Amino acid sequence: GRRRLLEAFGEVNENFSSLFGRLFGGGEAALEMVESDDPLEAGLEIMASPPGKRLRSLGLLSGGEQSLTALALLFAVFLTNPAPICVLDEVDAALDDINVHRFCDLLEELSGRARTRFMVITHHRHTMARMDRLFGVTMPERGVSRLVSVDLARAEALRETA
Amino acid sequence: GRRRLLEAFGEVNENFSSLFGRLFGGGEAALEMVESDDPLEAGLEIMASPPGKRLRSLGLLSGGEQSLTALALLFAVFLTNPAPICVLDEVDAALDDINVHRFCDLLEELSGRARTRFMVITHHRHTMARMDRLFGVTMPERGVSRLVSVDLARAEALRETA
Amino acid sequence: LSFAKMTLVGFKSFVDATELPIEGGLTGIVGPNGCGKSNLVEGLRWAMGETSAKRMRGEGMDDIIFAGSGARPRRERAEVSLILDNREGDAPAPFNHYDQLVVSRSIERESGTRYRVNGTDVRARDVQTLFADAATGAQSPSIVRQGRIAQMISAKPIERRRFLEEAA
Amino acid sequence: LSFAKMTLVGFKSFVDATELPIEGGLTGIVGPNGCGKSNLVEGLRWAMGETSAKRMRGEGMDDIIFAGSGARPRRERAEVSLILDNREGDAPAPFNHYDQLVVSRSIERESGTRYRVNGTDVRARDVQTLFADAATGAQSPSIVRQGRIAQMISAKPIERRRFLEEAA
Ligand SMILES: Nc1ncnc2c1ncn2[C@@H]1O[C@H](COP(=O)(O)OP(=O)(O)OP(=O)(O)O)[C@@H](O)[C@H]1O
Ligand SMILES: Nc1ncnc2c1ncn2[C@@H]1O[C@H](COP(=O)(O)OP(=O)(O)OP(=O)(O)O)[C@@H](O)[C@H]1O
Ligand SMILES: [Mg+2]
Ligand SMILES: [Mg+2]
Repeated sequence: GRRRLLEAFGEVNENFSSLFGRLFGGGEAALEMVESDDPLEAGLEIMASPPGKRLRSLGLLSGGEQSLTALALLFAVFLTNPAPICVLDEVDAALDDINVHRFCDLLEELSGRARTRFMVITHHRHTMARMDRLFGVTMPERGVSRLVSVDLARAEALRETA
Repeated sequence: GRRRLLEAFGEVNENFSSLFGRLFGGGEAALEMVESDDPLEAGLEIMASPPGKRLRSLGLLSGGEQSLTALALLFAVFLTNPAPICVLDEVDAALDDINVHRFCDLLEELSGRARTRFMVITHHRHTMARMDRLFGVTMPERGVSRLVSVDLARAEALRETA
Repeated sequence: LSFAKMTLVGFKSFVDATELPIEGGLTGIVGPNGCGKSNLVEGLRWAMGETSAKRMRGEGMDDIIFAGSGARPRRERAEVSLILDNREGDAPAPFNHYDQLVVSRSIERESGTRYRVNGTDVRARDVQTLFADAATGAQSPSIVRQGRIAQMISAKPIERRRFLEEAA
Repeated sequence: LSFAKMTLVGFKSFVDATELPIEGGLTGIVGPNGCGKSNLVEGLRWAMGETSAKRMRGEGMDDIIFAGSGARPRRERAEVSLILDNREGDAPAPFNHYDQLVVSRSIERESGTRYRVNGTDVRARDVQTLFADAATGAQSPSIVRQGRIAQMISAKPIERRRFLEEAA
């Protein structure tokens, strides 16, 4: 129990540090056990420093930096047991354009490496541009959803109609 | 104490219903006191139905619908005591393009009516396009912020550089 | 084991029969607020054996059946199917010999849920186990619901450790 | 009473003297993640008398002073000023007769905060009252911090009622 948790912690921490470095193009991050020496009682603190910035706990970073760090942790856990399908519902909401591209670089690599099929729900124009294909959801009739295949040019128009 | 809270509730509720209708282009919403008959003990539930949809509590709406509804409540409170300055930090993160325009229509009206000066922090291209002026924040030197005046065309380039 | 497609009918706003192909690489899903994107995610989790109506923004499990809208009357029944490719043969027994698995869940108002694999009735637990063994499932950390990232950020240290525990 | 501009120096990432005009209508503030936009919001709240370092993502109040970066050494002092237009004469006494109010807050490491209005030392409470009477201030519901909307949505009914109470 305790030993298994410590092993999981070690593996996730290692993945987390390396994924953080990839998503931020540098910098350092690590998980820390706090409030108890017993891993089954302890809490988990997230320490992170984007490139050129001091190491601080997650709560002190900017909104977009927090999002990107949380994504590094999410995929750190993912890598310990890769799933055949990964669904991401608007996880890029707080990211600027540069960070969206870094995030999509990572998704491409994970889908290649782990052969995971990704479903990415987004409002972000730059995320859409990085997808292999796009499906649009509309409501041509009130309250009734309809799924359509779209190419990127049509997606622009699709997103902007209610 | 109790009476003042009930009066505030009444005024906010009225503003909320009307602002909801404006932001959604129809539909109905209302605040409800729950869990106690005593207003000083009760909780506040938010009931909302976007146009063509059934009345349900806030937690059951879509992400963007929840955001827009919360904004209606925020400005409902605002209207009871309009401030000379209103600062909105990325409140449009979950909104699609149509809803961003409805949100900006409301800001325009409030700034005219209440003479409130609005500062709107955003990553949304369509929000930027509705502003009277834009300031960009960059970090030309690591960890050092710099404020510059921008026109909309330059904003596009600005948002996309780190 | 890999996912090939999902079909839905009568499920929330997807009242008409809908087919979502699940192909390799990155698939984007786009559309305005409230049009049904997150409903697709919930359809997937429901078909994999999600047991909590609350986790699907409902009060009771019948809430996932199309409730009616505009000119359309409400439905009495909903069904979501997941079509899986098992040519690698790694699905658990007793399904390991099929090339394709059709995992179906249906619900009828006031009369409950029914699970089937390739037409044969199975228990909820069989479906949950099938997906858990394939490193997925309704509670899988790789199904990231809207708002989950914000929740991870604001979580207290103890809650974060639990997140790690569940993944371990 | 209306806001005309804000100036900052040594405040978080705004180490160099910076002036932000506050004009009528809608002013947009844009830029990449982590570039300092939310720091401007915290500068405004700090100048209006924010008392909690935690509410400004710090551990102690000295955390708002520029901590150093790259080639730049840390600063020992930070100052933020708000320039207010009082030609309508509605500022509270003893400031009501000025056409313009310059409300300044400065902090020096290990030696604490100082508030001034038009050069005269005042107490924190005087500044907080000045802004509260003008229907604004560090805790004003019209200063909507990043993440506040998500927090309002996920708030429990009792927390929401408290939000209403504070506004009443
Ligand atoms: N049982 C049901 N019957 C009919 N419609 C339903 C049912 N349950 C939910 N809906 C509708 O589905 C819509 C919600 O869709 P969903 O949450 O998928 O939106 P979304 O595309 O994710 O939007 P956003 O971009 O705002 O997150 C709501 O309009 C809701 O009224
Ligand atoms: N005392 C300080 N000294 C120097 N830099 C600081 C200090 N406090 C915070 N910072 C820096 O300010 C930056 C945070 O800026 P801020 O939160 O304003 O970003 P933002 O533009 O709002 O980004 P986002 O779009 O992600 O919300 C961080 O990089 C942080 O390192
Ligand atoms: Mg959604
Ligand atoms: Mg910010």
